[in-house]
Amino acid sequence: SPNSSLTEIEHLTQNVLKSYRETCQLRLEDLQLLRWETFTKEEVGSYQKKSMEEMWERCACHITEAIQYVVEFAKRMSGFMDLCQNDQIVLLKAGAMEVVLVRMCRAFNSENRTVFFEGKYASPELFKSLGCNELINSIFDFAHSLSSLHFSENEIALFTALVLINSNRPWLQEKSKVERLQNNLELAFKHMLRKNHREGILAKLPPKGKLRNLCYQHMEKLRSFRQMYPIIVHAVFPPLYKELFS
Amino acid sequence: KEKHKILHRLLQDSSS
Repeated sequence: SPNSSLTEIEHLTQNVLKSYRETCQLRLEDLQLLRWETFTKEEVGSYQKKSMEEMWERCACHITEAIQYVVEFAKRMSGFMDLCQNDQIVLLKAGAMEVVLVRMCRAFNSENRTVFFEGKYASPELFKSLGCNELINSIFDFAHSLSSLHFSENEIALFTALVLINSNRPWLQEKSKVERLQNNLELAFKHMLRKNHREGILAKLPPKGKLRNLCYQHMEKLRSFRQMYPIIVHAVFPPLYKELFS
Repeated sequence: KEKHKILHRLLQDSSS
């Protein structure tokens, strides 16, 4: 944007990095420390024996918790709270889960294809009782491909800000305001990559449709689950989860 | 607004 000075972009960068650091939920050092701490065969077996309802409820709670951190990230990002409330909600409703999926690559060990879950690293088989192997595998594949980019924490911060601030989301009321913030974030992201000689990753970033598709698959799976267990969803699933996904 | 009351509340809560 010709109207944004380098100082403005630098301020935005610092603000996004700070907001991210304050809301990243799990510290990278802790995740790295536990990287080879995997569930035993017996523990995996006991997860696999859990009922579908229990496993769904657990995962819904974890997703909701992760999303609350993303909401907090958005709130601390300069410019986000200046958007009208309709647009804040549109962006979070469409983008919060996408950000959670990107953040997940920090908690993913691509060397043994496991993800941090309830204190240890878990392979896709652990989630068998959810009854959505295809979705779980797609999410693991996605985390694997993102891991290969070796994102730094600063890169994740700016990239996830851009996942959230997307002026192409339907139902925005002040599209141009979102567009301006998005343009500035793009400048900030590219500026940082240039500074660190990391522009090469730009061509390797996941296409926007990939994240959208994973979120769509998740909502479809929830729909099927809800048809089987409407009372469980109604009575025990976190209200924020239901508000966002059903 | 009613449809997204929890998001509304989270966004308005300045203490979080």
